[in-house]
Amino acid sequence: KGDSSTLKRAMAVAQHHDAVSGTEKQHVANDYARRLAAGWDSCQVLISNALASLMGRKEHFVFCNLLNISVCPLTATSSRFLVILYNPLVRSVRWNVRVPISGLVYEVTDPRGQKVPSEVVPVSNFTRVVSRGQALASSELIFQASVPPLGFSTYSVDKLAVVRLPRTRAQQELHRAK
Amino acid sequence: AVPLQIQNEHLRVLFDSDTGLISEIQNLDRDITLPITQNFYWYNASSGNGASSQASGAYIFRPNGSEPFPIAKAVHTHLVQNTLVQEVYQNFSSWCSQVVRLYVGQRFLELEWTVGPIPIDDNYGKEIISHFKTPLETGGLFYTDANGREILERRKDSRETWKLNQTEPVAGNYYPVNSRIYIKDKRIQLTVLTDRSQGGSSLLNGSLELMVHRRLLFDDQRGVGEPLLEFGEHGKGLVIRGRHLLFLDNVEVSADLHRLQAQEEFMAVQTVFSPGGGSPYQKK
Repeated sequence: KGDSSTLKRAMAVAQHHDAVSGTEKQHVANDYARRLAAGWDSCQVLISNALASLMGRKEHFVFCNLLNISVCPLTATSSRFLVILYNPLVRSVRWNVRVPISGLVYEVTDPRGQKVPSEVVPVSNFTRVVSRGQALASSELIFQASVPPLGFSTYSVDKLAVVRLPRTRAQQELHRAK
Repeated sequence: AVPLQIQNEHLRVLFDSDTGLISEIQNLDRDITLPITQNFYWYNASSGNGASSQASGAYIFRPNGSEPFPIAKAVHTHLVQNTLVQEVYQNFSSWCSQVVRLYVGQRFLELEWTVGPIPIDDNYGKEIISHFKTPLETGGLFYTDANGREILERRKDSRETWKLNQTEPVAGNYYPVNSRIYIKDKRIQLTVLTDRSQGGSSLLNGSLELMVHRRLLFDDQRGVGEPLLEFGEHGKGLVIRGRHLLFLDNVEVSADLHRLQAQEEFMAVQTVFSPGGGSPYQKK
């Protein structure tokens, strides 16, 4: 059962005590973090239920809380996955999606099945350091998504096999010369 | 010798070929060019002095001098140039880095900074700022928001309703920045959207600064009883990653841009993943 009241309570406690400003002892800061994490855990169930209801499909929804440091075990290890984007605004938005991945070539399709331009960029060394070995991803997949007002879009991502093309005649000559 | 640059349909950003720092931003739609230098600095946190025993701490920001120290005068840069996104990676030190990013179609410049763990081996508490220097004639005025609602005009070394005796030249001019801060002259406005509440100020004409992180060695005697050391999960201090979004435009149209973008930042799209292959679901 999804429940947002745990997070509401944790947020209320945190705001009342200025929790984010550091004006508390370290062990109290740890307790605030624990309360917020527990609140977000139960909110994830709530969001999963809401998305299942909106989509008419019950999926195994995964929330990657460390996307900002390129950590998401599902996307980094899967050859096929869905990216579901929910827009809480009353106007449509274009959103730049960055997904941690470990392959080289991917195909992204929008909700209508049309291919979407995408790019793969390497994860920076700094991100590797700050993720402290949690990052299974070597790169990030980037694409632009469009999300309707107060609604969601589902993009599917497929990892493509890298086909080694036969050498051209010029490349053969170069190889032989080397 | 060719200056590094990134560009989309709306903005062009140039980097100094000697220092690797941002040196100029151009708004291509309005033909606006603003020389700008952005760098990270640190204020040395006060442990108390002859004027007052007050140390910088969790409640109190009190640097022991008005001049911040640059974390690096020149940075190592690395350019990633693609069709959808162009990024310049700037490495300021082993604990401070930044990605300067432009997505296709985007009307703002994104600065994604990573700061920490702040080193304290030298026994100096440090308050880290991102600092922007421009030639804008701002007349000591800058603007900060109040919880994303009313934008308030701030005047250096001044208060609107009483005669101020300024005793803290830096901290006394710092104001809360809940979502945005800007400076402007008669024509041009430089706006920075933050992704979290920070302290900010404009201490010199045309400058703008935001405090992004701090790590302190002394308690400020306001009740916590511990210095703001931020051990974090690994006992070495916290690493913070955040974003600043920069808008450069005419004064007249800037609000249209930063207000709409702020909505997208603070009511952000929720991203959820799924391996797929789910089953049909009905509410009943």
